[in-house]
Amino acid sequence: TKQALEHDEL
Amino acid sequence: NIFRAAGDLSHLISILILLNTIQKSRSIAGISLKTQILYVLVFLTRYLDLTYRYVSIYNTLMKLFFISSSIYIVYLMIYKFKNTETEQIDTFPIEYLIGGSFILSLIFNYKFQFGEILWSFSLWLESVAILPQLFMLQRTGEARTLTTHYIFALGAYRTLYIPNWIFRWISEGRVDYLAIFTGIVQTIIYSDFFYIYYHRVLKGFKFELP
Repeated sequence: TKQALEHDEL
Repeated sequence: NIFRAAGDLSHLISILILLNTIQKSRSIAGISLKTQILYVLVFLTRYLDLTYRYVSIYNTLMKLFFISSSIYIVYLMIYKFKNTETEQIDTFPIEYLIGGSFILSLIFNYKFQFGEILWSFSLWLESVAILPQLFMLQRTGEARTLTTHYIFALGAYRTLYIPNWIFRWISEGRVDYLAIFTGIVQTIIYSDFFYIYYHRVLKGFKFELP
């Protein structure tokens, strides 16, 4: 799994 | 995916319901200014990343909408339709929510960087931002139906994000632990409200606390 650093959600 | 789309739509609708309620009734009775101020903080700390991070035109427009509409609502509440009666029952101590979220954001973040700490802070704060509003409902014991629709739509947004995260975990292998944990906390805080909303408002009764 990759950690969600890109923050593409609202 | 469908959950994300429905969640965002629900978020958008909640703001439109609130704006419409205030404009039409020309009153902010029963709406917590403290919750609205917390949302301004949430949106500013989370969405100011649009100045240095580009995701998509959709993402940018939504962020701009949430920042500007939340500030506009606070403006309406303080200057245009000031309501001292409502203010007097809006007594939740939000400094604890802000302070607690700040401490949690220092402990739990993806990187100890300014932008990441702000992002984490906004997630924690959002999870508890509705508390002053729910507290006010509890004190008055009832609410205007439109106000309950607003709170429901706002709560549905984060609740719908939960299946969205499960979907993304399966399809992309993407896991945002912070968002998931705070999203679940937020949904738990709403659960009591959801229950009453379902049993009373949707069946045509007034929103009254048992």
